[in-house]
Amino acid sequence: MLEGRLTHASTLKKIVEAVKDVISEANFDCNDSGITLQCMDSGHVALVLLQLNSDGFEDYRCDRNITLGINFAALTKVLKCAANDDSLTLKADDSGDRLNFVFESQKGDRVSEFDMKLMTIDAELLSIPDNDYDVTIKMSSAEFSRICKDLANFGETMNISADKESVRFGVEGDVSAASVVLRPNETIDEDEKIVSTSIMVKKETNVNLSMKFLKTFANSSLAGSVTLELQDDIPCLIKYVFPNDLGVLCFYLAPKGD
Amino acid sequence: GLAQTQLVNFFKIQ
Repeated sequence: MLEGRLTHASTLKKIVEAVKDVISEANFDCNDSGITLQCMDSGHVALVLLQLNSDGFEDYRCDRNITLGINFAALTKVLKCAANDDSLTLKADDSGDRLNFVFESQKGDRVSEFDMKLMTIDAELLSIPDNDYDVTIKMSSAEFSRICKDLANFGETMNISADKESVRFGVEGDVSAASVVLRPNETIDEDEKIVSTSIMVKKETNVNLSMKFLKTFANSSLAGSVTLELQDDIPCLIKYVFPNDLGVLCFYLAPKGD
Repeated sequence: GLAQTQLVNFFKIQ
């Protein structure tokens, strides 16, 4: 049986919001150490990898491994009913044919409950090796989102090139071209948190990526910062780390090439 | 334009 309680239902809401345009259904694999989801888009170009650690839950117990096959349209409907500061308790028995959601207001004066039918999903899983990428860029997620939004109007392919001093995001369209260059810096945002751009380069890198997917993966609500891992001719990794050791949401995107 | 590759060209199927 699985039982997990998140202090904020909004955590799961944001995750589902961020991936629902890429995947329509996926298996949540639950075990003692947490919940994992791996799923590709229908074109097998992009992959979503979600890892939620049991330690990041307020309460968590899973005494037997269970796979929960979830339809994201149904899940979105359920999560829409949660207020942002509600807590969320997830429950499933060992049969794995239903998932139960309980949202509870902070004051405990409102409790809502939803039951969702699960499905059997035959998914192809990929082995993703740990890679030491040539380029690691850490930046504000709002900045990354702004760059993708701005440049998406100019063309379908984003070229990202990085050297030791800077990273350049560029697009060449039919009638116009656009680029944004970022250099390492440190600024203070409105919450007085330090937002820095750091660029670590072992080897100069130049990759071409689908603008449509990048725009979807650029998401400022998931975490304050985002990490981009790049290397010539291999899929790029876009990573969001959740606070309080809850886990990570990774997007892998295959490059464009000749 | 450039051709889009697929992830299976880079990662093995489990």
